Amino acid sequence: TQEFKQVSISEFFEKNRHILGFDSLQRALFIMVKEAVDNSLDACEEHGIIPDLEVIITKISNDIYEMTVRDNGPGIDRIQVPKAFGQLLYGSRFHVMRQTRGQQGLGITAAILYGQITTGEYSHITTKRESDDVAYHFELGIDVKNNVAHIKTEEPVIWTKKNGTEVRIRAKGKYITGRQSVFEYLKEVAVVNPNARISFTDPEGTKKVFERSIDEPSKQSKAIKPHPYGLEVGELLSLASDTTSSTMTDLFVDNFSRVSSNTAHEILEKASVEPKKKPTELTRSEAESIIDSIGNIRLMPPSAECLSPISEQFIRLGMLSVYGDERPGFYGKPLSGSVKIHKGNPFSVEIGMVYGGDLPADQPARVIRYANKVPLLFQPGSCAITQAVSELDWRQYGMEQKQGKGVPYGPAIILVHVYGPKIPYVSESKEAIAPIGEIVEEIKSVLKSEMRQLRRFNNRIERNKKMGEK
Amino acid sequence: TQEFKQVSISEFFEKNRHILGFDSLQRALFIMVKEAVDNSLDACEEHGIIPDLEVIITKISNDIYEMTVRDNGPGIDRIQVPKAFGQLLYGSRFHVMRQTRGQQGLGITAAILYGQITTGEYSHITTKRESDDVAYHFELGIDVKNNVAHIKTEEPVIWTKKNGTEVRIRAKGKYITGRQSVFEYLKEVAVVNPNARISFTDPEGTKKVFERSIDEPSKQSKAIKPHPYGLEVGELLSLASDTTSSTMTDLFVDNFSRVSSNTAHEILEKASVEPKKKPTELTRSEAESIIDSIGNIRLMPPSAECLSPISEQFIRLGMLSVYGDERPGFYGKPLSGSVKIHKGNPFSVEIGMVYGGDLPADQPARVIRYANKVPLLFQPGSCAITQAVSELDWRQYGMEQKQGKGVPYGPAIILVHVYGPKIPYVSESKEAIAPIGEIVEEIKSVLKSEMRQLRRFNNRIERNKKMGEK
Ligand SMILES: Nc1ncnc2c1ncn2[C@@H]1O[C@H](COP(=O)(O)OP(=O)(O)OP(=O)(O)O)[C@@H](O)[C@H]1O
Ligand SMILES: Nc1ncnc2c1ncn2[C@@H]1O[C@H](COP(=O)(O)OP(=O)(O)OP(=O)(O)O)[C@@H](O)[C@H]1O
Ligand SMILES: [Mg+2]
Ligand SMILES: [Mg+2]
Repeated sequence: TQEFKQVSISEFFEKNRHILGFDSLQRALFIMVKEAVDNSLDACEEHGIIPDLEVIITKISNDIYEMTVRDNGPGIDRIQVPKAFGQLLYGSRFHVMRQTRGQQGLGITAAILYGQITTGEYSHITTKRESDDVAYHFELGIDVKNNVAHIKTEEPVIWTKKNGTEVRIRAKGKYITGRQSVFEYLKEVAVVNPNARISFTDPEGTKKVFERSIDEPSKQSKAIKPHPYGLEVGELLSLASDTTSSTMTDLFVDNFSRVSSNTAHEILEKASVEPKKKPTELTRSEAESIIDSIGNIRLMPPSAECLSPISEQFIRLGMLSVYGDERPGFYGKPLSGSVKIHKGNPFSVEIGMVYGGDLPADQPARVIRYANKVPLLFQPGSCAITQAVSELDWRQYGMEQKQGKGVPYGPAIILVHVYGPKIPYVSESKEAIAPIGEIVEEIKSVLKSEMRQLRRFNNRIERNKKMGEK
Repeated sequence: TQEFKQVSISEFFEKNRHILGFDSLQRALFIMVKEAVDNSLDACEEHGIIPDLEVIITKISNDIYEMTVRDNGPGIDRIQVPKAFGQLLYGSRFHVMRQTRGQQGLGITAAILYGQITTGEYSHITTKRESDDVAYHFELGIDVKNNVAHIKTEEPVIWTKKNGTEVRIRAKGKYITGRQSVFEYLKEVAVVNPNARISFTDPEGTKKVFERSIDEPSKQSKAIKPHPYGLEVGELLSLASDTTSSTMTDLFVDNFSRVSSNTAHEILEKASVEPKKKPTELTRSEAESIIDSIGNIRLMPPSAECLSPISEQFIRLGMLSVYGDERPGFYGKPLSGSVKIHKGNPFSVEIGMVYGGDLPADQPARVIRYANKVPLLFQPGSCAITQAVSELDWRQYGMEQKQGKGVPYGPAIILVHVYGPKIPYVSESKEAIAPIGEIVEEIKSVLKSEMRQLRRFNNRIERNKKMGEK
């Protein structure tokens, strides 16, 4: 007969570590570095610290590597370390509507789990806040059955740094160079985080430093409340049963952005729901008519203060780091769309493009993908960005494209950045943006504006050629 | 300052329902049907019952649909219903090494969660075992904060059926026909489950019945223990600390397939580990040398009794249902590879191919993908099957393929089925097989044997042409 069982989240990911991105030895090493570096940059940005990161990869034996990532971030309260690093789905970013690289509460714990499975070793975390006299060093692993940390050592250590965190993990991996490598990731990160100094030491001991080009802390995105557009009936009902607000008007004013008490009144009156109604007494059909009336009311889009774009200047630098000495013929002005909304979450798209000149014409166009300032180097085939590029017709720009579909062949580099407090990814490895209608359409719309610049440029060239021929 | 929080798995998927496949209205309706039908087929197969399924989709309002799936399966113990349907990561298949469609413990609960979020309604489950006098009807939802069921109704009802289960869910959706539709899924399911009778009623009330063509229950795959190939150091250490076996020899004999006590002795002696050693005393470096010695010992591959192929006859039928009246010129004999192993899990690949004749030559070749007898209709771009097809050079067969890479254009239909107790999927929506090296290579190797048949066929045609010309 069948035996029913509850599976803990860490047991699920122990058996499904490929979903987190650990599906090959080279990708595993890449993911570990990415999770640690993303965390360091997020922590520095949240505390207004100019990032100073050190990434070191040493080879331990044939296919075992040790990764060390050290930052000058704020450090972590020692009480929180076991859970933040040894427990899946525990973190400080899931519930906050602000653009950060991390958003799930899984990243670094997944890397520690992978290290533990493949080597049997625990990981080392050392952290110190400015307010701490000493740093605290942990050697910890994960009790997979119960999804809790397993602490082997917890001890104070003397640290010369004022504050910061160091993460050291051993795991099976393979160090590679080229397109989907640790080096490529750090290079693409350095470009769009110009205030970060990142020093990288590879397994041969060679050190490369990505120097900072700006001396200011990053502009920190501010947390906002969800926007009512995209709210579902069930979500409103569960909010009404959990909320501490005493009236339906308060429920809207307390929990949503862009809703004043006047706007709340308007929404509720249109839905024939008493503004002073107690939220716990809301019925399903009342919730349905409220959702309908939200759809018919003009609301301001969410504030852009929760967003943090790459900006024009650094998009240009991003593309320059790709084409290097091959001078393009056309440099598009990087463009950015307005703030859009998907399921209550604001998002925006910014795009840059270069074309022609020395760029190779017989290769597929190079599409550089970013989400929340993190380069996406894997799973291009299932990403909203690749889909948007493929759905446009590039043949009128001298590019080759079979039946007007698919990534075009031709001398172009296209950089696309999608950013917002809650990017929908295809899976927990966060390498591809889910191909959701509104997102794909917005990417296409900003791309078309960029392509219009290219058409004007090409037309000018044609005109000049004709003038020349006369 | 930052607030750390633990997120429950249901809260995580409430905010990330696109990862489960609910990223558009039409895909949502598709996924709901798929999860329910997969469960019904699995339950019938496990109890040797010839499946008789009813799928009904009714339109409730503008974009609200109700899905009902009724089966003649074994029914479920009423005590288990709240957890099986109202709690994520609870099920009877995660811990068992046997080929089934379900393997995560998420499927149907995810569909119920989606229905609850988008309509605020609970779902209805009615079930009866042969040993029950009456059926039990539940109206339940999910308490998202705590990942437990929320039961609104639990009552006995009189049912004329001897045994079975009915699942009824209301949700936001969009009913479509064509390539990625519910109808297409049921058609492709019916072909490879020939003993299943599936009646489908669409929102217009039109009924279509896929009649069964075989009157026997499916051969049930048998549960096996994991195979030692692919075992990692950390996994061996955590097994050694949890196991009830009293010696290392017993640990291997009790927990792995293809390991007799002689083989266990051989593995342990090669690793200079005392066969009678207590598992709880195993050190990390001993575990490392045991893993090394497993790699150097010849072990039989896992038994194929845990596998359940589609078989040659039904692969042919699968392709016939695609090409219909367009007669191909070449019918390849469906081929199947031997049992391979990935991370201790056995898997196999079977492939069929038709080519030429009336098939359209200016379209991309049609690749029909299956995993554990379930058709994969989404995310082709990130699937191991698509990658394997794209990496082979098809130009020598009269197909067009840019620089010998990508899905070829030409008059071919290729059906690929990957099957085994634990298929690694890219994400929890189970629509794409993770592009893991061993799996991609095995698909390519079986494909090449199939292509060799095609080459022989083409050569024969050439020869005959030349003979004719003389
Ligand atoms: N270097 C660091 N400095 C400060 N805090 C950190 C650092 N690394 C991790 N943390 C804290 O630990 C928490 C857990 O990290 P983890 O990577 O698991 O999740 P996350 O970053 O919130 O989300 P994601 O899963 O998307 O990466 C973070 O939310 C953060 O509060
Ligand atoms: N129609 C059914 N008849 C009998 N048992 C069922 C039926 N539907 C679901 N179950 C039981 O409920 C459990 C949970 O189903 P669920 O779909 O959530 O998970 P699963 O099928 O085990 O895995 P997956 O997430 O991969 O679908 C199953 O494991 C099975 O035991
Ligand atoms: Mg993180
Ligand atoms: Mg299931």
